[in-house]
Amino acid sequence: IDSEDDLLQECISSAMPKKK
Amino acid sequence: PDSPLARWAKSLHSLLGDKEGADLFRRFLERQRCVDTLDFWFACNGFRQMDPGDAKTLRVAKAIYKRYIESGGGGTVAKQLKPPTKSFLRDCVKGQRLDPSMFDQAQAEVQASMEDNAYRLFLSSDIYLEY
Repeated sequence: IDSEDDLLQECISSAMPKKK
Repeated sequence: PDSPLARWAKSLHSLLGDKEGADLFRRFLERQRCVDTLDFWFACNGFRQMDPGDAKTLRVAKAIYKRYIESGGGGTVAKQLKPPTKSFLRDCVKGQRLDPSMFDQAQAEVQASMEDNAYRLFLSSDIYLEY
């Protein structure tokens, strides 16, 4: 099971702009 | 005229929508010791895209609340939020009332503060001017 920090980091990363 | 620097100077949104711009702004905020505000801003966007019916979504809402809002001592995000915004979010999380837009108001308050402070400082910082 993912830790709280991992979930938060995943959520942040999902919203970050990707390299064009 | 359409250099990255010119685009980033247009608005905070155009800066944060660009990978290099967002990375540079992050480096600037790390120096200012307020990178939490940027992470929170992205976390709000990420949360909005999650499925409210997924059990993971509640865990993420709790994690965002705990990390950025509840933190008693010196949270840079918590300091920028109005008391009613914080109590609204506390009620949402404790009452497990999830909505994709629940962090919108908090995000808007943090964004306004970033635009007035960190973003303006960034546009005249060494890190930006030397890019």
